[in-house]
Amino acid sequence: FPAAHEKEDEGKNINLVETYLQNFYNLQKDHRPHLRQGGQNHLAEKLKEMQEFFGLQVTGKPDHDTLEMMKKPRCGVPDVEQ
Amino acid sequence: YVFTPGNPKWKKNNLTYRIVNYTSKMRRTDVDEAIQKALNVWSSVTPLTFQKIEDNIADIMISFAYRDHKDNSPFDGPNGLLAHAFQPGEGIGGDVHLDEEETWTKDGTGYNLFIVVAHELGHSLGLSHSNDPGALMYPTYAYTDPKEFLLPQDDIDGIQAIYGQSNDAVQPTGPTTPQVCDPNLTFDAITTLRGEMMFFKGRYMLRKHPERSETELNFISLFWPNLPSGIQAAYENIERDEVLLFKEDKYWVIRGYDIAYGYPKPIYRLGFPKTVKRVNAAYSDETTGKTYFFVADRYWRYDENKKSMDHGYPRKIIYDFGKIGRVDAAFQKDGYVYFFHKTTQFQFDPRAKRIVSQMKSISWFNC
Repeated sequence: FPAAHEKEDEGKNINLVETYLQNFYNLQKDHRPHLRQGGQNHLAEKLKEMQEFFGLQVTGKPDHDTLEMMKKPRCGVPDVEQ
Repeated sequence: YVFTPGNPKWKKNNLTYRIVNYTSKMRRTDVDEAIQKALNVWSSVTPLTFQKIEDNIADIMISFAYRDHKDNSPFDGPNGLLAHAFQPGEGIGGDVHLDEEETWTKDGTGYNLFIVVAHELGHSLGLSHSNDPGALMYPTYAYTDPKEFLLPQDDIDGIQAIYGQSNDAVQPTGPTTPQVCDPNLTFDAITTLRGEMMFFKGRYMLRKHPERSETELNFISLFWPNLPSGIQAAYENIERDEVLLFKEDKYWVIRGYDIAYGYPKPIYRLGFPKTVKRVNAAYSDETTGKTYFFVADRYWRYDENKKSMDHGYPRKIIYDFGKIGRVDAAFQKDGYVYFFHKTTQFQFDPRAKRIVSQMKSISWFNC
């Protein structure tokens, strides 16, 4: 059961991750076209930056704890300089 | 704490604010009070003053807005983004915008307006987000009872680095966030909870799952918004799947995320004499059904089946448990009882009736 469910979440989650990193960690939007092909490293770097800021395990991957943190209600001011 | 890049700050200490409009979710007087209290969080630790004006342009304009409200940072409806604010400066500088589609409240339901405005005002004064999870300037929302709110030390240090100290003779200080591997860490109370361990400290709870190496730090209010901070004793009744939490002369019964109906109740209904004002520590022996309460240098024994205190108590702790001093916290795990006294932890074998080992208080955290 969980595996299939996760598959569907993955698509939804990548949107959450990208939007979060664009809003708060200065992930450039114009990179979006190759985010899915070649820009993953850039996104992974931003993800590491966010994980480090929140004291999460720095994996560069949108793991469970990271997604939970991204879903928390929060202030709209970015965490890093835009 | 982190300064806003470029270190913007107000060039004057006497600032003005104006509440441009009001949310429909709260009474106007409650909104006024919440904002006044939020401003006082910062004015009480700096030379800053805030004067309310009713019209014209104030330094800090506070307003509730919907979705796209023409500042290139649209809101997103309920939850998610709650509010934002602008760094010190002319025009939009210093202004606070709150998402009108949130459920603003003055208690622990929805989003507490005081807490959110106090955070945003930190931005209005030149602070950015802090990565201290206990700081007011931490980016995610965390409820604290406004009546118990104390500006954390991280935020005091940050705002005073910008504007200097308050003019009060006595400088205010704030709570610090517990660091799990701090050798000086002591605990208010400890209990097991469905196989995990909960260490209570101030308004925090350190949560340790036996299968995970890292320890989670959460606010008590994250799980139980109606519980106070500063829990003084706790124990788990495994058979009933309940945790009992004690503070001063009251106790609560917790079942998972729920606080049992009708609590808190006075501790005297458990059989304590009126001379007992608070309980320091407690643990429950699952095999015997007996619960041990530690108060100052004595302890009581409670029979969970008879629901009454055993006769012949209180007794002196030193008589039956040895030289463990005053007990700050205690819990039982795998047949052993662990007593915490300041930064020392004693492992007691109830079968041999003696202390079998002594460790540091933070021994459970894989430091």
